[in-house]
Amino acid sequence: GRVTGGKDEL
Amino acid sequence: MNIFRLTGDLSHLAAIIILLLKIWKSRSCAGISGKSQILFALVFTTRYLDLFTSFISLYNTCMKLIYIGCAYATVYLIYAKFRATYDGNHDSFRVEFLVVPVGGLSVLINHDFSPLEILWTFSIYLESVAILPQLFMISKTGEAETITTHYLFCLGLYRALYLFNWIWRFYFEGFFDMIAIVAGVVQTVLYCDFFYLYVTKVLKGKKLSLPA
Repeated sequence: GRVTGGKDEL
Repeated sequence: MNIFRLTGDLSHLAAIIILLLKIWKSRSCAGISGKSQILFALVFTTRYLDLFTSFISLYNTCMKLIYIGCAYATVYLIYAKFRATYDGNHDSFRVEFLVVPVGGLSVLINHDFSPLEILWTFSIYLESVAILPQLFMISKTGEAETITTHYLFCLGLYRALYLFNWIWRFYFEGFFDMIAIVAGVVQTVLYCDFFYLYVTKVLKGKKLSLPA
């Protein structure tokens, strides 16, 4: 999965 | 979003609120490490800079803002409003021994050598060890108020639940983030000794005090 950029996890 | 992720976030939120309310209601931050709270404020600040660059969801944005706001409110209560009750003599952990190596590591091991990504990585590494000044303070004084142990339990539980979330996401979404997972394991392991004391003492109605 994509891990860089905006993060959906807090 | 899965159940582990949601309960993890709520556990994290509960921890933050418990600490704020404890300080506010007792008008005192005795037994609380201001250094750990500064580190958490730094963690949220460096992690949530993506608020300016990308929109994920209303939930995501609101939670990030709440976490940042509460972190700074907690620091304000400790170092300004209730400063007289702050136990600085026992809060003697040297944070530069955490921040400097973590800063170096985040520059060396990251997903992408860009400012935002390095700062995010820094926040992940720093969060994993940010509780150490608090645990150090408890080991130094040999005791913790029960409400403080509830705070620590919720805070530790949050990252443990995230571990289950990552297992879930790996199986059902093929998603994994090795940096978050390794740091999350380290973070959870640091709480294990405390979890043991919490279950064997606090849940049986005893105060958490360490043997001399």
